[in-house]
Parts: sequence; C-alpha cells; structure tokens
Amino acid sequence: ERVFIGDQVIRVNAETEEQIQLLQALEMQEEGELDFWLHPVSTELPVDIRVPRSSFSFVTEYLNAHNIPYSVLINNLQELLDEEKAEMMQNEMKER
Amino acid sequence: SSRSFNFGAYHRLETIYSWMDTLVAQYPNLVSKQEIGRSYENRPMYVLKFSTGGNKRPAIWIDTGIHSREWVSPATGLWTANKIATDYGKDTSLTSLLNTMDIYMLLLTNPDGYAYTHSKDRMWRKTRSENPGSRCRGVDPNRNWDAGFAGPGASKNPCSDSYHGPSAHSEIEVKNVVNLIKSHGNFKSFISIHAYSQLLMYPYGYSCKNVAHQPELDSVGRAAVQKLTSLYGTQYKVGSICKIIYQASGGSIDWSYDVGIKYSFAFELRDTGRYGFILPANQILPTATETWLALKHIMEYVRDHPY
Repeated sequence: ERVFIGDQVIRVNAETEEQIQLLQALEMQEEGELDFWLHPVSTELPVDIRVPRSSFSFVTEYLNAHNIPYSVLINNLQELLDEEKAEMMQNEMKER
Repeated sequence: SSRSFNFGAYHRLETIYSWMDTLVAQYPNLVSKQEIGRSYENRPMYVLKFSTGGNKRPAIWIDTGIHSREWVSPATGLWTANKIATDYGKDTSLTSLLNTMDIYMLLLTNPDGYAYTHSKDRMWRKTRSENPGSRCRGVDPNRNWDAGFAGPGASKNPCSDSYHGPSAHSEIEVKNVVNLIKSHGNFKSFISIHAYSQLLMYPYGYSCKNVAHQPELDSVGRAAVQKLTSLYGTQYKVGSICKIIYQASGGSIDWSYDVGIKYSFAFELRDTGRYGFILPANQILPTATETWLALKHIMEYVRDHPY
C-alpha cells in the first residue's frame, strides 16, 4: 500500500491574481509530485495541496519567496488514514 | 439486514454490493438491482432501481463515487438509497414521486478506483485503465464524456489527475452509463454527487456561456441549498461549473444536459472540518441527511415540472 507518512495538506488563500498565476505555475511542475485537491482558479476560493514530505521545503520556500500565505490543514496525512483504517476494521468486526 | 447496517461508516466495495442485495430482498416491490455492465477490471456495475411499476417511466438518475477517493459520496448514496426505500409509503411527497417516476442510483460509478483506494492508494481519483505508451494509468471519468471533450480544463497528459482519455466515452464505466441513459430515453434529471467544497452546480463546465435554462436551474439550486443549509447551517455556493469553480470539459452533467436532460446538477458535498477527502466517518450521517433535503427538493421540482 502506498503510505503518506509526513505528507501535509496545506491551504493557500491567494490574495491576488498574480499569486493565482504563481500557484498555477507550481501546479504545472511535475517534480514536486504535488496533488492539488482544490485548484488555483480565483482569489475567492481556497487552494488545497497535498504535499509529499520530500517536497515540503521546496513548496514552502516557493510560497514564502512569493509572499503567498498558507496554513496547514492536515499535518500528517498518514495519521488520519490510520485512524480511518482502524475505524473501518472496528466496524467490520462489529458487523460480523 | 439493511436495518443493522452501519451507515455511519465507510465500507469496502464487496460490503456495499452485498448490502444492495439485502436492500433488494427487504423491499422487493420497490427496489431492484440491475447490472449495467462491467468495469475495466471486470467488476460488475450495479444500479439500484426504485420503481413502483411501469416501463421506462420518467426517471431521475443519481450517481455517486465517480472520483474514487471521494468516499463520502458513495457513503451518502447508501444512506440515501436506504432512506428512499424506508420512506416510501410513509413520506407522502416521496411516495407520490415514486408513484409516477423511477429513481436510478449508481452507488459506485468507478468500482476499480474505489477498490484501489482501499487496497493501494487512498488518494486515487481516476479509473484504472491502462494508457498505451504511458507509465501512468487511469482517466478522469469526469473529463471523459462527450461534452466539449478535450477542451479547456482537461489534461491530455495520461499522468495528470484530470486526463481526459483517448476519446469521449473511452472509459467503459462512462460508456455503461451512457448506454443505459440513452437506451432508457426518459430521464428527466441527472444528478452527480462529488466531494468536497460545498457546491451545487449546473451546466456548463466546458463553456462559460449560460445554458438556456440557467435562470430556472439557478432558482431550483438555490431553493435546494436553502433547505440543505437549514439543517446544520452548512454553506453552499450555487452556480454553473465554469462560473463557480473553473472551466472543465468532458463532465457528466454537461453531457446529460446536452442530450436533453434539463435538470442536470452536480453536488460537491461538505467538508466543514477541512478534512478534504478524509472526511471522518462521524460526518457521514450529517452530510447525508442535509444532502437529502436538497436532493428531495430537486426531485420534487422535477416531478412537478414535467417537460
């Protein structure tokens, strides 16, 4: 199974059209293997990005360099997935 | 039995398919299960048909789970299917609806992707078809419909999560739905349920032009959302796909609208806790119950406005 240890999901609230364009440029880059849960389209909508642990410094440096504000929604995706899996197993046991 | 099933939990594909059988067994005069075809990896695709009789009566289509990682979508579909079965004969409005119309529900629109999210990659979104000449698999099944296919807002890169595929309806999962809708010929509403970000949308996505019925669809959507919001205060935006998210071509409700199904809508369900695709299971029931209010409003409107 693919694991997501240390993957973070960040929420970016772009404030200007220029920031949207910078986020779109970030989305086009393949090397960070970023997974855009919500895409950069307008300053009225947030942008959610799943950032693999290995790409975190690259992404935060990029955002900081362009003064793009962000916050962390999910600190370690794997923890949530482990909880989800444990809960599913518990439910399956109960149903049996 | 269906009564002891835990609707407040996420389930594997096999459990969901097995539950469908219990629902059919409990309500044989209302619910039937039809196989509409097989997926790329040969999994059966089942629709639940809610009907009180007659052949090819005016019908409402509801699909959930076209994007496999959006788990709350099929979970909401299960609860909804059960609600329709249990409320028939008790809820006057739903009963009158089912006395004149049929409801079709496809709970796992992308069964291969759903199974894959349970076994290999929880974040998988696409189908699992192989792309010749590429190391990447899968097509975004909501960019694969014959509606502005391969236009803006879809990727030609097989490694992209929004890859439109080699041709319109290339994905067997999409083609199976298209075949059913076309051969039936009397669908009046087509509702596709996604997650997350709290939106109720109508066509178009492939174009930012208003559809001919924009005022009516907007008004129906706003009234539906008002009901949804009345339960827990969940805030939704209403509008065309292009105007409230982004231009996206090859989407299912654009196709359904263009083949003449006027009341075509897509939901993006809630994420009030900001969990995205990992919405905790304890949010399933609140999500389903609030969504039901909006769904019911749309279905009643469709019943009362024949065309």
